[in-house]
Amino acid sequence: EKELEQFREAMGVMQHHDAVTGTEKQLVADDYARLLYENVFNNENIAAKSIYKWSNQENSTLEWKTYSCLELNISSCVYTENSSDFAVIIYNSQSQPVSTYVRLPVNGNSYEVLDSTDNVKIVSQIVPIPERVLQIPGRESKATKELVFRVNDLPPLGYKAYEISAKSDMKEETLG
Amino acid sequence: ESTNFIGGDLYTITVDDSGHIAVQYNDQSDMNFVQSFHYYEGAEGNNKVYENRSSGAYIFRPKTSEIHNFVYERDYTIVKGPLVEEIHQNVNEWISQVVRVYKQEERIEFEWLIGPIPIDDKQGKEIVTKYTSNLNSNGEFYTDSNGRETLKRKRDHRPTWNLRLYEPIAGNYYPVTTKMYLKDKNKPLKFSVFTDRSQGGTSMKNGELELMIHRRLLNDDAFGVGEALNEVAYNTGLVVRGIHYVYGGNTKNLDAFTLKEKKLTLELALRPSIFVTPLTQTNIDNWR
Repeated sequence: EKELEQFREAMGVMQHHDAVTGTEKQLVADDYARLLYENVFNNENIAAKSIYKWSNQENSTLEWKTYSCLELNISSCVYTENSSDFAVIIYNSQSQPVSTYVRLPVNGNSYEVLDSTDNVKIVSQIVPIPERVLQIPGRESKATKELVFRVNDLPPLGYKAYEISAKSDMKEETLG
Repeated sequence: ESTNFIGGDLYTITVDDSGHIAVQYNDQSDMNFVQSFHYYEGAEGNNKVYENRSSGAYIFRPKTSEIHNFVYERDYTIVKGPLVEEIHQNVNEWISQVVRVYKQEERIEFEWLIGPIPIDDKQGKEIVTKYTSNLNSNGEFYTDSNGRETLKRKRDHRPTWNLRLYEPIAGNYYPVTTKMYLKDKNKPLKFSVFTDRSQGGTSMKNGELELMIHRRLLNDDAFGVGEALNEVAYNTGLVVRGIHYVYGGNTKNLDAFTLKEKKLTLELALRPSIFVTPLTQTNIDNWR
C-alpha cells in the first residue's frame, strides 16, 4: 500500500494540465521526469510481488528480482544486453487478449526463445538498431541489435513468460 | 539477397526517386500513398500585439503558410527476416526513420527519430510528417480530438459560423489524441494514422494527412510559461522517437474494419509491460 500510494501521488501530479500538455517550465519538466522515474522504478517491487502471487510463489524463500527496462524507447536495456540468459515476463494491461511483437536490445547474433507458458520454442529474428539511434545523446547502451519475437494471445490482465538464451557459440562473446 | 522493397504480400513499399517512402497496396483497392517529412518556420515577434505573437509552447503559429521541404539523402538499407521487414532511412543529419511491416500484421509502422533540431540559423522549426494518399477526401478529415468523440473536420470551415482564416495552417490544425483519418468521397476507402502520443494534425490538401512530431522554438509566446519551447538535454536540443501506425483499405466490411482499428488504437496506447530477470544455468530450474 505504501509503494502504491507513492505511485498514486505521482499519477495525481501528472494530471495537472501543464504536465498533460507540456506547457510547464523546464525546471518543472525536470521535476516531473524525476517523479515519474522514481515511482516507475519503485513499481518494480509491486510488479515482482504480483508475479509471485500469480505463480503461487508468494511464500517462497526464493528471491527473484524483476526489472523494468525504462529505456526501451531508445533501444536500451542493461538487463537484456548484458545477459546471455534471461527471462522476460510480458504483462497485458488490456481487458482483452492481445498478440503483439516484442523487441529487446541485445548484443549477440543468435538466441533461442522459449515460450515458458506453453513450453515451445518460437521463431525469433535479430534486427540491427539503426546507426542514428546508437548516436542519441545520453544513450549509454552497448546494444547494437534487437531481438524480435511474437507474443501470441497474451491473456487479458495477465502475463506470459519467456526464457531467452544466447546460442552456445555466442555465449562467450555476449558475456565478454 | 539484393532487394529494393519491403511489404510482404500486402504492400510494395519502396523509396522513390525523391527519397520519399512510396506505398502501393497489393489488393483490389488500388490505394497508394507517399510519406515525407517537412517543416514550418515558427513565427517570432515581440508579443506586444496579437499580430506579433510568437509560436511557442501554447500555440502553433508558422511565420508564413509556406511548408518547407527537406533535401533527402539517398541513404537507406533494407532488412528482411522471418518476422519483420524494415527500411532504415536517413533523411538528413537529424531526421531518420524505420518503416516496418510485421508478418501477420496489416499495419505499416513509421518509427521516426527527429532531432536535435538545428537552430544555428536562429530560426525555430516545427517538423511534420505527411502521408499523401490517392483518396479524394473532399476537404474533409476526422480527428479523435479528446480521445473520446471522433469529429468531422472540414478544411477552412467551421460548422456554426462563416469562417475567414487569416492563418490557414494554424487555423486548420486540430488535436489528435490517438488517431486521424480520411474517407474517399466516391469509393468505400479509408486511410488512418494512429499516434503513440497526442499530436496536432491537419489535412491541407485532399488525400493528405499531416501530423506535427517535433518543435524547437526560440521565443516565448506570452501565454504564461515565460520560456521559449527550446528544450535541451546533454547540451543539445531534444531528440524524439515515436511511432505512427498506418492502416487503410476497403471498408465494404465496415464492422471488421472498425474492430481492427479499435485494436490498433489500444495496442499503441496500452502497450504491454515488460519485466526482465537475468538468469544463470544454475538458477534457471528454480525460476521455472
